[in-house]
Amino acid sequence: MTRVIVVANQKGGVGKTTLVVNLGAALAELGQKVILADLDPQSALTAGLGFDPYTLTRTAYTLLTRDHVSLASVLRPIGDNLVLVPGSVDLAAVEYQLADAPDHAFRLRNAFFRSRVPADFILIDTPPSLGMLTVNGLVAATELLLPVQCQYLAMRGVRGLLESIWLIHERLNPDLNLLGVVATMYKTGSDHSREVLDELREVFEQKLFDSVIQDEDAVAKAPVACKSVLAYSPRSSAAAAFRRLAQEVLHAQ
Amino acid sequence: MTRVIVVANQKGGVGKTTLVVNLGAALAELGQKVILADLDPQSALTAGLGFDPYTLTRTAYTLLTRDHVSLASVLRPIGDNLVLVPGSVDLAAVEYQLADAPDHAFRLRNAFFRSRVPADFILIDTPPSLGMLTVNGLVAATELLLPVQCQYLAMRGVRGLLESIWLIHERLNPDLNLLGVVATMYKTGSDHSREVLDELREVFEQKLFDSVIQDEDAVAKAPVACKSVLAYSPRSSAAAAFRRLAQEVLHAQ
Ligand SMILES: Nc1ncnc2c1ncn2[C@@H]1O[C@H](COP(=O)(O)OP(=O)(O)OP(=O)(O)O)[C@@H](O)[C@H]1O
Ligand SMILES: Nc1ncnc2c1ncn2[C@@H]1O[C@H](COP(=O)(O)OP(=O)(O)OP(=O)(O)O)[C@@H](O)[C@H]1O
Ligand SMILES: [Mg+2]
Ligand SMILES: [Mg+2]
Repeated sequence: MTRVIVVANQKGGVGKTTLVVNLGAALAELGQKVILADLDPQSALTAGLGFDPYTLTRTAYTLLTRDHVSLASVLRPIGDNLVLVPGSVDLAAVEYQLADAPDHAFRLRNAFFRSRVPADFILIDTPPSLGMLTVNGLVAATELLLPVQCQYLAMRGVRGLLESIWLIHERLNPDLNLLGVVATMYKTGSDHSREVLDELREVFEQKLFDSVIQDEDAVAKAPVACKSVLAYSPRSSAAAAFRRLAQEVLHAQ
Repeated sequence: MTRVIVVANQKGGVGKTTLVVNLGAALAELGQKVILADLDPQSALTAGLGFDPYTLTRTAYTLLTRDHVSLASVLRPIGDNLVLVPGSVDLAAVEYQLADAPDHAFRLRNAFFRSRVPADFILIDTPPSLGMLTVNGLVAATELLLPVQCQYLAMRGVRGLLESIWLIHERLNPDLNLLGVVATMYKTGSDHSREVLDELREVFEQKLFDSVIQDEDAVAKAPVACKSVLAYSPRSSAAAAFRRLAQEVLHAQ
């Protein structure tokens, strides 16, 4: 049974893309078959793996806007047990293009249902908004993974997101559950980060993963080398944290 | 002559909102009359100044979607020489609501033209996307201020943004110029930040402001106190940097 996990948080720059590429790599390392899907018109996931979202054809855009496109036909290998549904700048047009389609929120979900691709995990990266692209991710998934930055005000957007999840759960996808919350960009030695982490623990309790992703240069440098941080800097604290998170995710269900 | 400056960068979490509130406060401190305008449905600028974007009426949303609404009727005082056009969660609907209006890119600009509010500066905060809200900001402005995070890959999105600026310049707003680039979230002691800053200097030359905004807890804590960092932590490096930036902006024209 494929676990379809959408990584969403409409606040910008909180570590969604970083979580998708690195959790994906860690699960693949454990022998899980993983598909990463890039739904963001800015396609940082895609670019950070060495592809050009300006020129690619056969992308998430094709999957969302054309009928009868198979998932298999858009997949690109990126490593052992790891394949990518690349994003494209064309995704920016999806809002308008799908507006009148009666199944506009179900395009990604239907594409997954049609496909015969065996995968243990599909991890979906989403843009910093609550528009049709993120909604497609939320409707296609059974689990939501919520990265929250260790900054004051991180909780603000979480309320809006959880309300949207609830609406989607009620009206479009009763299967969607909160898998958990991952604290990201934790600055060691910052009392600010410490206080936010404590508050996250209080609010989310067991739903907050033990693994905390620290702010570490290697994480930001890895995509420039077109690698996950596990490949780029295997002995970094971040690599260890993502590996630990993969174990937690495997056992969370 | 009012200088209308749009702060834009479609990448999330690069410091747009932080720049608007703190540069605005620094200009107001120098005696300039400043209007801050929040075009982001997430309305972090508005919330960080103590307002509730879920319940406010008379907001940027009203200004964009109704005819004959005066700028004066939506302004809220926030300090000496400082007023706010608040954002609202309703802004999320603007994309659809304005889609068929022939003047959809000009709504904000026309609202500014209609108004008789004397201001030296209008600073416009935009969401992390290149949709109709950011376009309204780019069309209403004469100057673009571009915050760029001191992270590898910061330059990626800048290319897409500059292409959009060029298109807007050609088709919608020939008055729009690049005021300059501000390096944000610089991590002292990080060779990574140093390298990115050097590259920004190389690429943007004189257009890169000398003032660099460092990563500093006080900046993230200030909005929780509903203050600018100048008010919250006047002796922080960040407060000094924003004050210096205000001087550079004043003399940049
Ligand atoms: N733990 C970390 N340490 C250092 N840098 C990080 C860390 N996590 C993410 N970053 C960097 O911060 C920036 C933002 O992260 P990322 O792109 O993953 O966030 P995002 O939520 O996907 O952003 P967006 O909303 O724009 O899609 C990137 O340059 C990334 O490399
Ligand atoms: N110099 C800084 N030092 C420390 N924290 C900062 C700094 N600049 C911004 N931040 C914090 O980083 C987060 C993102 O900044 P900000 O909201 O200004 O970015 P943004 O580009 O407006 O994001 P979005 O694209 O989501 O609108 C906020 O929590 C902010 O308080
Ligand atoms: Mg991302
Ligand atoms: Mg912002």
